[in-house]
Amino acid sequence: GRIVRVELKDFKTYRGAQTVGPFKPFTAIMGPNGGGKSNLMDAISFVVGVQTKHLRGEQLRDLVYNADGMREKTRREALVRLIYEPAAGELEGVKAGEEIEFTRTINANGTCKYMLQGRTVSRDAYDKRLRDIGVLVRARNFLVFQGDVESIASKSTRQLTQFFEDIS
Amino acid sequence: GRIVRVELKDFKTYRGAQTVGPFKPFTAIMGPNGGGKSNLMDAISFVVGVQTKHLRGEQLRDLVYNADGMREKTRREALVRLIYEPAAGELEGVKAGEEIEFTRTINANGTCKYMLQGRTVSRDAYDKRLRDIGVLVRARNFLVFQGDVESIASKSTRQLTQFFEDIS
Amino acid sequence: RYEKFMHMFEHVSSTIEKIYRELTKSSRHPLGGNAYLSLDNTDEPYLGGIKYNAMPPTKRFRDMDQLSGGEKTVAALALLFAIHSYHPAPFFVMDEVDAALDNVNVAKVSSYIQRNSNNFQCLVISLKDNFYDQADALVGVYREVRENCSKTLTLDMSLYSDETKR
Amino acid sequence: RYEKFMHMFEHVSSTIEKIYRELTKSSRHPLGGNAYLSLDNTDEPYLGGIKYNAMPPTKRFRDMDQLSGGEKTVAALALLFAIHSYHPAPFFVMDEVDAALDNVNVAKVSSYIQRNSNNFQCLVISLKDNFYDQADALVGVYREVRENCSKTLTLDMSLYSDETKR
Ligand SMILES: Nc1ncnc2c1ncn2[C@@H]1O[C@H](COP(=O)(O)OP(=O)(O)OP(=O)(O)O)[C@@H](O)[C@H]1O
Ligand SMILES: Nc1ncnc2c1ncn2[C@@H]1O[C@H](COP(=O)(O)OP(=O)(O)OP(=O)(O)O)[C@@H](O)[C@H]1O
Ligand SMILES: [Mg+2]
Ligand SMILES: [Mg+2]
Repeated sequence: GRIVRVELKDFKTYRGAQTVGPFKPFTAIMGPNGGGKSNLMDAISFVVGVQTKHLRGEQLRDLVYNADGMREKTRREALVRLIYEPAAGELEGVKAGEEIEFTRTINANGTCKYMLQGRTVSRDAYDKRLRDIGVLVRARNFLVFQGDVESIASKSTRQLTQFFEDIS
Repeated sequence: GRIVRVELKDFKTYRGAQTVGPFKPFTAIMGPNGGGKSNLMDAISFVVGVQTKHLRGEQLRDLVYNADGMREKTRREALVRLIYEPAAGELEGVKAGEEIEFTRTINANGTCKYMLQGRTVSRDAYDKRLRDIGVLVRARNFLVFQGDVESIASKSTRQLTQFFEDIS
Repeated sequence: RYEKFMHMFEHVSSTIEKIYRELTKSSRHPLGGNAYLSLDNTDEPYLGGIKYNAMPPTKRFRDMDQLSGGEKTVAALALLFAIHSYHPAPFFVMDEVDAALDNVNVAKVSSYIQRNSNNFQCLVISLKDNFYDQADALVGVYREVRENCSKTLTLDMSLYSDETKR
Repeated sequence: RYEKFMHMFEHVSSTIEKIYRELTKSSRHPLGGNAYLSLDNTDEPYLGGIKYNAMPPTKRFRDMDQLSGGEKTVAALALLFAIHSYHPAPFFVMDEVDAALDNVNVAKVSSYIQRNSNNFQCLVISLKDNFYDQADALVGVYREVRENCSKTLTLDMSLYSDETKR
């Protein structure tokens, strides 16, 4: 399967409702320094459940759009929705061409909700659905954040074992 | 003043006697990955007295050419010489256009020697001459090693104070 | 636990050799470089460490810290792709992994991704045009100064024939 | 001790504003960005910390770790140049400082260096051709495979007129 598009609302520098995509098998993201490229990767990481500390934030509220300094006055909510199209036969009960929606939101008081196809579900049910499509969030073996690549080759032998244990 | 050229002998990947230069006010160093660009910067850092641990080596012997694995058999010696041309009136007793030679070597048993104009001198005398031309080795405020630049902006407030103390 | 760990280790260790060779081979060095993994503790591997070694073509065995910035990046990408192939997630997101690569290595990595993008979808953030000129789609991210926020534009590259791409 | 420290602090703090502005100004934002240093402990500054803040043009105050990779690099270079100007060493060596910079910022940094290379000599290692096309001399480093070592070639760019440089 593959990501078809990503919908964002007030996530980091993405103000208001925006749709990014469609994504193809090999999609390149380009643009000037400080434009918001890494913030887009943070949005994809956020919606699959990666912790805020890996998204250059200390608390969930840091991920909500606040470029105008109105942080306290207008308690905005943030949302990221990932639209995924499974390959034929990848998931039981899902016909090829059908889309699955993974949604994660941050509401006004800084707590987050998980939704599948628009219905609120528990974190466990959400993670299980992600595992069904092969996304193991804990391992993060499919995300390489800015600046991390070189340090991967010099990981200590212990760290490498830990990395393997997380995945196997 | 400025660096006119650098002479190397068996330093890291620079086998045998080689001369690099002449250098101009703005000189760019380019070339493929793994070619030896950072090794050239290590040579310049070495000759002004920077410690081996900042030059990707654990002991001085690591800086001597050993690409052919003959490390033990042919106990090579390494040498780097920096040819510096002071500006008019920069140094007492030195006419404009005269060159000053700073030389540092590593001999067969892994100890190093410092030379000014070809004569062996003490480390203190060498450092003093470097200070005369404005090179403060301890501060390293004129060297930016590969990969370090981004971390400089996120130095902790304590580290910045230390950096200032070293230089002032 | 032992079974699971060794199953993964054997898979990654055989895959990494192939991928590193593919990422480092060239017309001058058709065989590419050598990469392999080794275990500190073969009885209870999850208690010991795993050593990773990569040797660029024509270079002999050295510690990984002795490699140059670009050589380390290529070795790291080979390891990442090998680990990913064990439990392949459907997509991969990489943020400026090509920062330390010269043009030759950028072209090698980007054509490796192009060749494998049918097995797993790749989203790659890059500042180098010779990385994204092999992509199927381009997402341009820019800052809309008046509204003080980011906006995006998407270009489907398959609509352009090879001539206009140049 | 207090005198010396404060003398340096005042010099760097006033210089950094000028340099950061010069590195970030453009035709769209002629005033550039804002950068300044502040002391935690004004009585005995060497006992407290020094806080550095840089704000790119049109962006409001934020923590330095919220800046993007490229924004951080520009802020770091401004600090380095400001500190260097206090006790200027006759030369500066920089190894791939442009790795995270987009083409616009590469051109800004490289022309800043070009403009200041009469005050201090700059040796810059770079993989990007729009960094070194403003240089006075090019040193090409390559690996001589047969001899298993590095070699260099030097090109004096002032011999070429502007046409051939293209
Ligand atoms: N919650 C937020 N609301 C608004 N702006 C934010 C928020 N969090 C971070 N930012 C801003 O986002 C910008 C960084 O964007 P990002 O890191 O995505 O840039 P980038 O395109 O990756 O740039 P580079 O090419 O330099 O890596 C910063 O200027 C930062 O101030
Ligand atoms: N003492 C030594 N003798 C011989 N070779 C050495 C020695 N020390 C390091 N090397 C080799 O030097 C090479 C690294 O060179 P260097 O770091 O200068 O490359 P670079 O041109 O900076 O590349 P990049 O663009 O990737 O940063 C490595 O392949 C390493 O094995
Ligand atoms: Mg970024
Ligand atoms: Mg290098």
